[in-house]
Amino acid sequence: KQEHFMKAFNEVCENFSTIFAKLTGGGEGRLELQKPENPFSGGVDLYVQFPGKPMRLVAGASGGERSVAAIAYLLSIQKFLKAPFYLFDEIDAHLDDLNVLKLAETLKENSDGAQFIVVTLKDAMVQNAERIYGVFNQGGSSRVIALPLKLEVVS
Amino acid sequence: KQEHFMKAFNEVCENFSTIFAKLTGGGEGRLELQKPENPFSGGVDLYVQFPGKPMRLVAGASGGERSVAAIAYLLSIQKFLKAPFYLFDEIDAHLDDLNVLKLAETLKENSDGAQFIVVTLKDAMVQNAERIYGVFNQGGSSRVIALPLKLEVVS
Amino acid sequence: VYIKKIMIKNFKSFGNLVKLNFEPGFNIVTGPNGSGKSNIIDAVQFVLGELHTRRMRVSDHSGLIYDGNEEGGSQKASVAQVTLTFENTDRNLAIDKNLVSISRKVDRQGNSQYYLNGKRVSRRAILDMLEMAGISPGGYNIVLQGTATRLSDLTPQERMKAFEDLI
Amino acid sequence: VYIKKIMIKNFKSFGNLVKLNFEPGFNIVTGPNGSGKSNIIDAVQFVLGELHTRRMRVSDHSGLIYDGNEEGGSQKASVAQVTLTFENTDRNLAIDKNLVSISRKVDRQGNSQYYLNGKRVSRRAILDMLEMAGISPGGYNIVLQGTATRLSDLTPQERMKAFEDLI
Ligand SMILES: Nc1ncnc2c1ncn2[C@@H]1O[C@H](COP(=O)(O)OP(=O)(O)OP(=O)(O)O)[C@@H](O)[C@H]1O
Ligand SMILES: Nc1ncnc2c1ncn2[C@@H]1O[C@H](COP(=O)(O)OP(=O)(O)OP(=O)(O)O)[C@@H](O)[C@H]1O
Ligand SMILES: [Mg+2]
Ligand SMILES: [Mg+2]
Repeated sequence: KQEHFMKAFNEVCENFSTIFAKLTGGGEGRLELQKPENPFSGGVDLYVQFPGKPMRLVAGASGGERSVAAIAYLLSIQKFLKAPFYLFDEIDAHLDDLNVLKLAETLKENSDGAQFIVVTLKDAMVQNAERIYGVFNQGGSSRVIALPLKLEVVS
Repeated sequence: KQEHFMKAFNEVCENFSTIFAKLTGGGEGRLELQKPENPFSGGVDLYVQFPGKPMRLVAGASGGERSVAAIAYLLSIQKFLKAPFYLFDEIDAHLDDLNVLKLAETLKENSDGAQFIVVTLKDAMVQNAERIYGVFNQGGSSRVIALPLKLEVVS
Repeated sequence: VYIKKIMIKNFKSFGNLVKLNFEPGFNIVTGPNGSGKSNIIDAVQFVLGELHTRRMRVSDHSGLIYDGNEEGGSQKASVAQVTLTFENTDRNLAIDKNLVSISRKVDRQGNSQYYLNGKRVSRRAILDMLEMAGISPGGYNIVLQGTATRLSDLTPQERMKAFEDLI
Repeated sequence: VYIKKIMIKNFKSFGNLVKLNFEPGFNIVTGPNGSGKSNIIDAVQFVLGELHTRRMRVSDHSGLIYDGNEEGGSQKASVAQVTLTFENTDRNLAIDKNLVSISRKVDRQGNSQYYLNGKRVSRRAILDMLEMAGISPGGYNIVLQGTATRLSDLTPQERMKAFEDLI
């Protein structure tokens, strides 16, 4: 069991630092076992270093920075244990324009062999999509139409 | 005590429906006592009706709709009991472009005799501001500059 | 396996039958506040067998059923139904078909019925089949509105526990 | 009464002395993720006497003090300080001055010192003065990041209780 765990853990760690570096343009993300000699008796710490800042535990980062770290963590598990689909509901709500753009590019790059269904209000996400579905209310009931690709966010 | 409460309650109710109608372009917002004959033995229900939809308890509304209702409620108290200042940290995160614009206009209209300090990442809010402060990180430490009014969001 | 089609009828704000055809890759869902975006995600949780109405943002099962609109003339519905069709060419779902559809109905008393390719089955049968392909209603692959930082806000112990569950 | 000036030194990400001059009306604070926007709001809560470090998103008092940056060459600070100057021409603060400044220092052991117009006073003295003008660290007029729907998510009983507190 421990051997199996360590193999998985090391693979996710590697994925995490690669994806975190991509999302942050050169930052460093690290997963560390609190008790490496006996993993299950301790927890897993998540350290993040954003460009120009010191390394710190993710709990001390800002709202947007914690969203970026959570998304990188989720995508690092995805590479290891492919879930058939992902549903994200406005995960970009607290991201600034630059981070939204980086996220959109990263999702696009990782979408081969995966399915992302992403609810968003942000233009930069919509512009990178492969398919866009517009939801609207008509006569008190929700409807959905497939939108042509080069459209602005419905507002 | 009850008389004093009822006078205050009625005033806030009136403010709430006026501000809610302004924020939603004609929607109806209502505060109701669960036990009008003995107010303190019951709670206060918050009903909202967005244009084209039936009246419903606010708990059943969407994330953006609940943000709009909460902001209207907060501003309705402000008219009654003026707080010296308001600090809002990304209250517009889940609002679509139309609601951000309506919020920005409403804050601008209500800012006589009040002080709003609003943290935002949305362009439409920045464009309606009377003063803009740009925060940025330099050498691992936060700095702030006053920005000239006609500037896009720093990203 | 991926989601090929979702059909929603009388589930929350979907008073008419709505069909959504998805493809693999990067799909975006957008629209004004209150249009029904999160309700689509709730519909997927519902058909995957989610029992906690709180996770679908309602206080009881009847909150999941379209409650009509007097002005628009539409009636309160008595049953909500969602059908999800998976593309299964890779046979990750232990069913020997290219398309596998699961369906769930619920009435205002909270009685649910589950269907697999049109045949009535138990909830357990649906959950067991989905689990083999790494699908569950409360899975880490579904991030609800307002919880984007959840994976960063876990304690180290919770993170270890989530890791053990995954492996 | 309104906030005229905030001075922040070695509080969270503010390693240098930063001065912000505010006016009444509609002030916007914007900037990239992680630049320090929410830390400004935490600085205001701090100087108003907030004791719960959780509300300022740190686990203990030393988390409130600038922890430096080896690469940038700046050292860990030992004390954080925030000073808030109110414009008081309307005399809503029971002090007969046009400008009233409050200040708070904290060291890494969690010892705080409070100042009113430069004179050392107790925390209680600051809180009593502010309360008369409707100001408190946990007031409804401060909406923290991620809590925009809080006032809508209250139960009817909580809403009544909040109402009673206000009147
Ligand atoms: N004691 C400290 N010393 C130095 N930096 C700190 C300290 N505590 C927190 N920080 C850093 O302060 C930075 C800014 O945090 P803050 O939450 O204010 O950002 P923000 O501008 O609100 O960003 P967002 O748009 O993501 O919400 C973070 O990167 C965080 O790591
Ligand atoms: N049982 C029901 N019958 C009819 N309408 C309902 C029912 N339950 C919820 N609704 C309505 O569904 C609407 C859409 O909700 P939903 O949360 O999906 O919106 P959304 O598109 O995600 O919006 P936002 O951008 O604000 O998050 C709300 O206006 C809500 O009042
Ligand atoms: Mg939503
Ligand atoms: Mg912030």
